[in-house]
Amino acid sequence: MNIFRLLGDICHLVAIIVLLLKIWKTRSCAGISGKSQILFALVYTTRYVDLFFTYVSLYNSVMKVIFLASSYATLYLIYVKFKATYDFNHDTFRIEFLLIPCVILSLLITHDYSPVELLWTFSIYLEAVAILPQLFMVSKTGEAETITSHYLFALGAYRALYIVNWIYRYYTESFIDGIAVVAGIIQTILYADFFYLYITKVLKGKDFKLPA
Amino acid sequence: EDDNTHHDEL
Repeated sequence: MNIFRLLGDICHLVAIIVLLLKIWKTRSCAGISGKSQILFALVYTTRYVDLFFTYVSLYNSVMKVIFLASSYATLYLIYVKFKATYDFNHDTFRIEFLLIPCVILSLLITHDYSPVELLWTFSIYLEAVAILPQLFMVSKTGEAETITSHYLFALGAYRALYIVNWIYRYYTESFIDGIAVVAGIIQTILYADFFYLYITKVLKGKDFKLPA
Repeated sequence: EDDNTHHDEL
């Protein structure tokens, strides 16, 4: 463990909690893409299948449980409890166009063809693009609630910090996982446009609105 | 064993 990865995990946790609080406090999931949340739940489910038979550390197991529980709780809030506030008209990204390429790619490029490893690889590729429905929805509505922009910033920062963690691990442990690094870089690049808007607008107290 | 198949990151 290193400070970059710890900060990354904390950002990730903050993002998930901010989203849950936003929906719970405002009793509304307006502006939130349920499809992205479905993809995230799928990412954690396929990545943490080893939760019950591979023990890395208490921290690792606890965080996995938190990520799994919170992602399904978010799905429950969006699709059950506050279903009436779900903006399905704007949440129209075709997630099969993400799922199918990720399945194919995880069969073509993977470290190992064991079921657990294939699921892990699939989850890495899927996580890289899981935010697209949300970014697509923000681009369609042209704006996002400030709290939602904080959620997106924290979520983007988490994987950006993981890139720093991989650089650190490369130089200190000569550890490198090409699949995770390439997917992580793509994932972070997808946030670039959002990061720019967030820093130039939200941090200056303005609303998060895309230039018309 | 290829250490990549033992993922210690979240």
